[in-house]
Amino acid sequence: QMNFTGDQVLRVLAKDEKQLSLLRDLEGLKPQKVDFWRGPARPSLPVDMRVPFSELNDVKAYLEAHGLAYSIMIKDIQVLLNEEREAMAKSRR
Amino acid sequence: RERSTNSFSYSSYHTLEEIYSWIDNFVTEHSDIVSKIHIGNSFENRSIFVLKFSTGGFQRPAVWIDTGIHSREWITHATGIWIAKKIVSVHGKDLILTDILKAMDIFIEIVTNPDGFAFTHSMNRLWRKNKSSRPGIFCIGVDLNRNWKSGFGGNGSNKNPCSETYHGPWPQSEPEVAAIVKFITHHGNFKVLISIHSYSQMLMYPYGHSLDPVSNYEELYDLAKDAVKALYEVHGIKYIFGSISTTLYVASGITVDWAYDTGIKYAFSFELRDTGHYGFLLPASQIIPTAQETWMAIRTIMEHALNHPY
Repeated sequence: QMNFTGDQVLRVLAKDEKQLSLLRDLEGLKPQKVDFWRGPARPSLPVDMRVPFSELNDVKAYLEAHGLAYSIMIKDIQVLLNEEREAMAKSRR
Repeated sequence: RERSTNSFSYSSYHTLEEIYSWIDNFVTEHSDIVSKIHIGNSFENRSIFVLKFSTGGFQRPAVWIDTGIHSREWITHATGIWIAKKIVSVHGKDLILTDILKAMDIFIEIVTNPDGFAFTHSMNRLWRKNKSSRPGIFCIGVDLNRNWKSGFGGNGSNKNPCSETYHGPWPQSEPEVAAIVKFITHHGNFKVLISIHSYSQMLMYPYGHSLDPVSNYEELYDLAKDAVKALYEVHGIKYIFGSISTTLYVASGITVDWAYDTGIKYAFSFELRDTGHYGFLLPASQIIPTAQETWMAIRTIMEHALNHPY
């Protein structure tokens, strides 16, 4: 099983189309690193992206440098995965 | 192995083996109304099954519901299982559902992407695509919701095999998609298609590959509005609705566009709840409330199709 310890999901609220395209650029800058759970669609919709722990500082610096407001939707993915797995094991028991 | 569906926990997530075992028990216990159809095999040669709910007749007007085309969206498989159980539980009691099954058949494909789903349990919980591989291509998997013929290869899909929205080498290149196309085309009398995804609380209809409205967009808008209202009344979860390209983004080669272009006028795509915090990792405690609200929306759509034959 892949481990996602320290990976976070950031929720970004792009103000306009320009900021959306900055987010789309991120996929090119960090190929196969940034995983869009909710892709850049329109300014009225949030963009959720999973960022590996190793890339967090870079990505947050990029967002802040471009004035992209974000919040941390999931602080540590592995914590939720462990809870999910424990719930499945418990149900099986 | 689960011995009967009564010991099966509908409020938990399950592995592929547990789901396939449940399907066998479920069909055995409700053989008067449910049967299992093998529609093909996945890339890694796993069987692909569809549950058929029928009270008789031949090639009746039919409803198609699929879940799990994106493997990491576990809430969708769990919702499909719960809805299957709901149908047999309320048949004969719920007048609307009973009337629907008097005139129509319902087909539910619970694990539309078995290889990807097995992989989310064995290796990578966040895997989305199928597991196909081809000589010379060093990334694995095709996005099965970009591999359909309508608008194939257009905006909102990616030709890069390493992308999460890679559309594949050609339309219906993936066995998981080809199996559905073959089954629905051969049946020839589907009137509704509902493809269930997560997340972001949306109910959408074609087109995804174009901003042009479909011919019956007013009808679909009103029906989506009614369905979303029925959903909201269960647990107060708000959905937005509209055509895919105007509500979310342009996406090409998707299931509902193919269905619509094949003549299925009532084609919808659900993006189930995440209540704003969990994304694809919705806790199992939310399986049943999610399924309950989704059922009311689906029932609204099916009732409309029953009352508006074409």
